[in-house]
Amino acid sequence: WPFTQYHDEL
Amino acid sequence: MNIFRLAGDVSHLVAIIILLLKIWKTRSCAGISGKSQILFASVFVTRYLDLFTIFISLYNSSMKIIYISCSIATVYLVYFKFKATYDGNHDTFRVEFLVVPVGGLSFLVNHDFSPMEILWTFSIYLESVAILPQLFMISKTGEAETITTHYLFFLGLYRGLYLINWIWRYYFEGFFDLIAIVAGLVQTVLYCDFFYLYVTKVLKGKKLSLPA
Repeated sequence: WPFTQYHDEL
Repeated sequence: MNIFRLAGDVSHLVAIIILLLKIWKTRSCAGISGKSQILFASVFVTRYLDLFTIFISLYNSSMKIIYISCSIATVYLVYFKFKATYDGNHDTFRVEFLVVPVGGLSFLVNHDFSPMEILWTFSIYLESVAILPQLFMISKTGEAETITTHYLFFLGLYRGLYLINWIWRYYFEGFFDLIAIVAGLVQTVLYCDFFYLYVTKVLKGKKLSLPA
């Protein structure tokens, strides 16, 4: 399950 | 940042501005679902809380602030300034049928069980279905003003372009966010029926009206 540290999209 | 992502953001911005200008210039929000607009404003507010926690770029922060302000301004115009023109009798979609399941799902399926991440997930799920009250309203009245259909077109185009952006990012950056992709797919599919009517009717100069 991919965990993204932060969301860089709008 | 690739061209599809940029075009998606611009398309999203165009949609929001078209709606604001339509309401402002005609001094009327007839045919616009206030419920969808409240949902979109909630989407932006719950998603962009990271404005206070991380800085990604000037572009990122400014767009977030513009989206939030415009969506709140739209809600204000519909429910306060031009409330007399708001077509509440036709805006009868039961929003709790969207918000409750979406809220539950964001607790169950998320990247990380933290308040910020759950709110982000909630906003992603909610955005995918937030247009339903508007589409329901159009199906009820059987027609939409041409300018409203342009708004819907750019709003649908935005998530479609993001889908291409995600394919791009997967190949070139190894970036892969399953939650955003699945929700984005659902969101885009919901517009397909509308896209068909837009191309076959509105682009040929006809008003969008549904058969009785």
